[in-house]
Amino acid sequence: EEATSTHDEL
Amino acid sequence: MNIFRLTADMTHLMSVIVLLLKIHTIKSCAGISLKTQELYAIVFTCRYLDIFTDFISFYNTIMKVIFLWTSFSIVWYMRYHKIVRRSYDKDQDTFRHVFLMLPCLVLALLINERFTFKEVMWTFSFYLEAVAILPQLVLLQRTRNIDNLTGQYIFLLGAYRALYILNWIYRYVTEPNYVHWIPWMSGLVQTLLYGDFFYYYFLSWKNNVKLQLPA
Repeated sequence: EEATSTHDEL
Repeated sequence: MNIFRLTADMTHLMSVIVLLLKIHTIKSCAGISLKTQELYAIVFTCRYLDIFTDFISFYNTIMKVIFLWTSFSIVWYMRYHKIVRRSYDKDQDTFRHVFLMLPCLVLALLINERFTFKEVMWTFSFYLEAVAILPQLVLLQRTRNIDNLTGQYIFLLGAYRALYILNWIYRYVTEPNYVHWIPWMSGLVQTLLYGDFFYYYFLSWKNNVKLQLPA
């Protein structure tokens, strides 16, 4: 999935 | 993942461990605001709604579980543990945290990256985390005695967000079109709120005296 859609930080 | 973010997450984890150690070993939560702990449990719940839907990495999932489990454990200890709850001074910890939650929710409904339930909840968690420390800082002003563990807990909790700002600067510089104004602004406000605490914490460390916040 493209980075913007999921938040990869805690 | 970069060194700033890893250090930030470890600092955040350390703050939670310091608090759990204090509560679990000396069975005391003196000087700790239950309101702030409840706000943090809400922050993690709203932020990690995607824990089962979006798998980022094992690290990400494990850390989410740890933060959820520890934040709810701390609230449980302070509310229901027969010994710990006795050291909670509820008549000092009177901050009406619902007055923090409502504006954050309204703001999240107005300013967000995408108007979906999960996204609004994620945004709400950032706005709420920015102000979640307020009941704790108010309680510190009221209770004169700030024991070392409480001081260390708050210091680590503030330091983790300051490190996240370094992470965001690093990612903005190194990753093309990495722009997230909502965490950035919230994180900045959150770190600034610790400003005077950091100042007095540094003074107490430099002069080797007990941490005292001015009334």
